[in-house]
Amino acid sequence: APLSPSSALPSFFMKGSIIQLADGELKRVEDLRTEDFLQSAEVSRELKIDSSTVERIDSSRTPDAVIIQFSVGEHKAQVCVEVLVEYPFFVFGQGWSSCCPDRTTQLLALSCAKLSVGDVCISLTLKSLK
Amino acid sequence: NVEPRSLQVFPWHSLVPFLETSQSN
Repeated sequence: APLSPSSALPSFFMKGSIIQLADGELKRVEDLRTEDFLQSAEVSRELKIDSSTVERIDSSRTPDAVIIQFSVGEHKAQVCVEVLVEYPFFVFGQGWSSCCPDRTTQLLALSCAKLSVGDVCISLTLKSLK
Repeated sequence: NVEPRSLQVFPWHSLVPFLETSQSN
């Protein structure tokens, strides 16, 4: 079953939010790049980056929500998440993307691309899962 | 006068989803 979406987006997605990378460097959320996540995961003892490819995007019974099916990691495990249409994901080499970029920009002031089937998002998993 | 506000800092790993696949080798 997909995860239930929360009613509001976390405040750290708001443009201007200060994010601390694993090496201590501070960046604004809108300035983050793929390398920042990759380098932070390298430093982390517990977390590693997985590639999660968008397989499907379906409408949800929940208003303003969608169900996104990802193919996660080298084993292509199928994971569904239910999120608000404005929820931003970070796409490799592209940056923040959401199912409804206009709404994301309206609510968070965060510039977004349109999240589409085939996009490869950054996700996290535990390094100890071996 | 503008009062200084404490700056809230969020960890990088809050921003991307944790998609646990329960996959084991």
